[in-house]
Amino acid sequence: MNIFRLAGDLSHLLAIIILLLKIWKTRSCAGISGKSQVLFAIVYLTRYLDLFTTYISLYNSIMKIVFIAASGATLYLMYVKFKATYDHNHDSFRIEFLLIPCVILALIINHDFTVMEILWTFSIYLESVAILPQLFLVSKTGEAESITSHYLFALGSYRALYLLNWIYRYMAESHYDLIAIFAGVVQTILYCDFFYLYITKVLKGKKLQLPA
Amino acid sequence: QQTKTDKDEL
Repeated sequence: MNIFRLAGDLSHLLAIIILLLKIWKTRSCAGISGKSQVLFAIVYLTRYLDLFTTYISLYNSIMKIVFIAASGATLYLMYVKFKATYDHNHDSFRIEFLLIPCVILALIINHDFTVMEILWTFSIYLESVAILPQLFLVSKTGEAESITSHYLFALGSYRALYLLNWIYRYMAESHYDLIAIFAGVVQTILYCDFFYLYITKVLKGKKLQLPA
Repeated sequence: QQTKTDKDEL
């Protein structure tokens, strides 16, 4: 564990908590893509299966349980409790166009052709594009509530911090994983446009308005 | 052959 990875995990945890609080406090999931949340739930379920088979550390196990539980709670709030506030019309990204290529790629490019490894690889590829429906929704509505942009900033920062973690681990432990690094770079690049808008607008107190 | 990821990351 290093400071970059810890900061990344905490940023990830913060993002999930911000989202849950936003939906719970405003009793609305307007502006949030349910499809992205479904993809994140799939990411956690396919990646954290080893929760029951390998024990790495208490921290590792607790965080996995928290992520799976929080994503389940978010889906429940979005699709059951506050279903009426879910923006079906704008949340129209075809997630099969993300799922199928990730499955195919995971079968072709992986470290080991075993079920656990394929699922982990699929989860890594899927996570890199899981935010697309959310970014698509923001671009369609043309704006995002400031709490939603804080959520996106924390979520985008998490993988950016992981990139620093991988640089550190390569230098300090000569440990690297090209699949995770490649997907992490793609994932972080997808946020760059948003990061620019967040820093130039939201931090100045303006609303996040995408140029029409 | 790159190092096998020890999957200690979240």
